[in-house]
Amino acid sequence: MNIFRLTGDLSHLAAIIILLLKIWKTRSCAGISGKSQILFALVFTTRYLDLLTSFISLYNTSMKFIYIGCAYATVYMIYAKFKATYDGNHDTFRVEFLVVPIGGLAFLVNHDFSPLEILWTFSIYLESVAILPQLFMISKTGEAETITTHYLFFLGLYRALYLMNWIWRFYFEGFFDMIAIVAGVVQTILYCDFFYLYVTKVLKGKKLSLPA
Amino acid sequence: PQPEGKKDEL
Repeated sequence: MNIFRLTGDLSHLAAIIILLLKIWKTRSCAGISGKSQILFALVFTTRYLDLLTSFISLYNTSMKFIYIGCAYATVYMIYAKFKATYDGNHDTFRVEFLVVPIGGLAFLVNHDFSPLEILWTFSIYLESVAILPQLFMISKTGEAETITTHYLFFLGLYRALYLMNWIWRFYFEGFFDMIAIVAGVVQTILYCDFFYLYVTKVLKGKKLSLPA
Repeated sequence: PQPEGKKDEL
């Protein structure tokens, strides 16, 4: 464990909690893409199946349960509890165009052709594009609530910190995982446009609205 | 390659 991975995990946890609290406190999921949240729940489910097979540490296990629990709670609140506030007309990204090719890619490019490894690879690839429905929805509505932009900021920051963690681990431990690194770079690049708007607008107290 | 084949990252 290093400072980049720890702050990355805490940033990820902060994002997940911010979203959960936003929906719970405002009793509304307006502006939130339910499709992205379904993809994140799928990412955690396919990645954390090793909860059943191996124990790494109390931190590792507890964080996995928290991520999975929060992801499903968020999906439940969007599609069941506060369904009336779900903006389905703007959440129209065709996720099947993501899931199917990524499923195929996970079979072709992986470290080991075993079920757990292929599912892990699928989850790494899927996570890199899972935010697309949310970014697409914001481009369609032309704006985002400020709390939603904080959620996106911490979510984007977490994988950027993981990139630094991988540099650290390569230098100090000789560890690297090319699949995770390439997917992590793609994932972080997808946030660049948002990061620019966040820094130039939201941090200056303005509302995030498009076109910029 | 993963250390001792385990995935220790979240």
